[in-house]
Amino acid sequence: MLPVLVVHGGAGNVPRQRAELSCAGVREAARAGYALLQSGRSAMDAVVEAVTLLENNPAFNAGCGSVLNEHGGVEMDALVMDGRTLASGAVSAVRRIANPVQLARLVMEKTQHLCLTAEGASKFARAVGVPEVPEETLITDYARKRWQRNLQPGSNPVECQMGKMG
Amino acid sequence: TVGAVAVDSEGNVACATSTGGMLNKMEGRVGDTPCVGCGGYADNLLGAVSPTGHGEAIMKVTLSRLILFYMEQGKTAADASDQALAYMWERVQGLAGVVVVDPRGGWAARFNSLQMAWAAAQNGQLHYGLGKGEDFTLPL
Repeated sequence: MLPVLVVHGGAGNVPRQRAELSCAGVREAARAGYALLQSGRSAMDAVVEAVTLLENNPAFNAGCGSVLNEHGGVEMDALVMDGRTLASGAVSAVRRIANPVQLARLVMEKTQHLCLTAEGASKFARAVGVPEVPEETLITDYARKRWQRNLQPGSNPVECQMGKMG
Repeated sequence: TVGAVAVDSEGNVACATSTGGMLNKMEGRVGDTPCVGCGGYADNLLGAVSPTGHGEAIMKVTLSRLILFYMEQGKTAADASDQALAYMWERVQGLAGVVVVDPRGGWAARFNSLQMAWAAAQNGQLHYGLGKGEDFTLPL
């Protein structure tokens, strides 16, 4: 079996000035996840490592760099699934967590549930020792500018983020 | 949104997806990402999928599971992805992208949006792209 790892950094319309940042970010994440596969680690370890790197990269809309909600806050979602057993874990509307994908994995491994949401997810994070981070550390200038631009009357946030058909 | 799929040396598959959601979303809005079958799916018998795109559209067609359903019918990862994205566009005018692996190590990165940053590592080579039809390669 030849191991393989494939990552994405989001669909839509990437501004020209961020294109190389995005490409460099996905290349770095793919290399890191693949290195784990080559050392014999599991597919689950590899995808969580790759997504953690992408969450930590402010060029992408997850973790640090997340888009903002209508109130200017960060609410994040994440999911993991293991093809061996169909085990799965997820978090939704979670705040002040640097790496929601790691919290989703803990939901899979340490609870009987598939998804924890909002304040319940935060309580679970505290219970399993996942530290909270200041929300400001997840917000980039780029995300704040896009949020402000799309508060204007007549703006179309979905089209702004997704662009048009390719 | 960011995501990853993988097959390890024992033939096990997995997926992971993470997102900040949609720009200027309502407080409390949850999209496809945390929903099994929508924001990802992994089954050693079929493969693994991680999507990105318009979450409400992805949920309406359960995009990840739909791709694996097409693969179960014998389509390749790329053909199954294209068929599912076309179905989503026809039914709900949704834009999205996906990364997909099958248990034998076949893979695909497909999208119907303008762009999707993606990269794939296998057998000493790193493939990557951003725009339609791009597939650049580097040695790992």
